[in-house]
Amino acid sequence: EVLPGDHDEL
Amino acid sequence: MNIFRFLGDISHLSAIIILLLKIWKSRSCAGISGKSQLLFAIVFTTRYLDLFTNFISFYNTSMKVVYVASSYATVWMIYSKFKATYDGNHDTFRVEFLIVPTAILSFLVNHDFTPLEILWTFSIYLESVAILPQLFMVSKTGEAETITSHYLFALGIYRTLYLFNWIWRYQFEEFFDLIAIVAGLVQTVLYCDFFYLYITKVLKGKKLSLPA
Repeated sequence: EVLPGDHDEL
Repeated sequence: MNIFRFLGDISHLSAIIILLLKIWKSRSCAGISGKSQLLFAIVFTTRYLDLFTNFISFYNTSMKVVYVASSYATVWMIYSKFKATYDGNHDTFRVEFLIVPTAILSFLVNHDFTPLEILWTFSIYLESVAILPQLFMVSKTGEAETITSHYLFALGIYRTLYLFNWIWRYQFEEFFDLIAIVAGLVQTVLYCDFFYLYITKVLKGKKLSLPA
């Protein structure tokens, strides 16, 4: 599950 | 980074450049929905607020800057520079019906109840429906210029490629983001009708016309 705030996609 | 995500970003960048050039060269924004472009400017603004605080890579930062700058430039051309050519009578989609539900949903369904995260979530939800005013305008005018259909195709393909990127990342990186995936699926489904028309008509040299 993605951690909040670490969105590495555009 | 994987090939699907890279091709997706290139397709997205191409769509943005195609639109910018179409309006700038023809000095006209006929057939272009200013509302959709406004929504895209909101999408990029709310999604890239961490532009200066969260450095991921040169590629990531430079693409974000290009996306934000070009979306504002496009809105400026439509509502200011070439506003005489803006076809407001056919650009009548009620954007509040897109902004309010996505804003509410971003408060209810998100990864973390913090301002940045809620704004990021809002931008993901809004992006999935931001093209509706444009598709509505094409259906209302009953046709679209060929360059506009190429713009829409590139824009639609970008999120379709991102779906493959998420499959790839789930498979090889144990990464998945359900919010982005569900919104990406909705976004891609909205283009299906257009994809069918584009492939059956525009690629055969015909003009894109919708049964009015």
